Amino acid sequence: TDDQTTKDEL
Amino acid sequence: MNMFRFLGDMTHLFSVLVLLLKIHTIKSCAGISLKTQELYAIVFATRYLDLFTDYISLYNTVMKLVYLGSSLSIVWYMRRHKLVRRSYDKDQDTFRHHFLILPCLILALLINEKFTFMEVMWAFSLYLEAVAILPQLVLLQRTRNIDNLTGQYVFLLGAYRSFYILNWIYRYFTEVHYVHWITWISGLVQTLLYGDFFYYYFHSWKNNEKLQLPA
Repeated sequence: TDDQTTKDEL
Repeated sequence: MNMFRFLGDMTHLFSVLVLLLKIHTIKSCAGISLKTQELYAIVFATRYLDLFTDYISLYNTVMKLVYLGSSLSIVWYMRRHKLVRRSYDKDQDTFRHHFLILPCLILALLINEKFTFMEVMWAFSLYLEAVAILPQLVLLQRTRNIDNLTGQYVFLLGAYRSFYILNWIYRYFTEVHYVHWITWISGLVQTLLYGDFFYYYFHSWKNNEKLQLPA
């Protein structure tokens, strides 16, 4: 899923 | 955003500010490894390529800019500033950090979440961050005496990744499908590298003596 690859951590 | 991750980001931010404060006020970078600072600048540059493509939150964007700006200015200070660069002992800071970059790049090409430029760069930045502290730890072993600010800097840097490990455990149990093996393993390796430094740091802090690393 797309949110898997969205990096929300710094 | 959970408390562990926020504490981790603040600790990381504080470690960079401590370093900038030291260099800016006493105009000295004695005991600081330029190689580690250069590696961190590469870590942030390759990690935050999505700065203008993916907007996560204002906090996320601001923190990325602060990390990029501070790491680049520290490198600039140590390379260009006429006073600061004089205090850089380059003959002690001899770790061949280029030998770290290539293996991390090859590993990122082999192990990544998706074989795209962004994902490979992201994996590369995580592998590189895990080992970026090595030149600094080698320099500390060599110079033996660690001034307070440098000791605090390395300690805070280790603490930040320890908080992140708690954050990953928390997210694993609270979020469905939250699995990032690349991040977790790199973060664990990174924290383990600080292990012996932490031991001597706590030891000296407990006995209230000057921090000395064994030869």
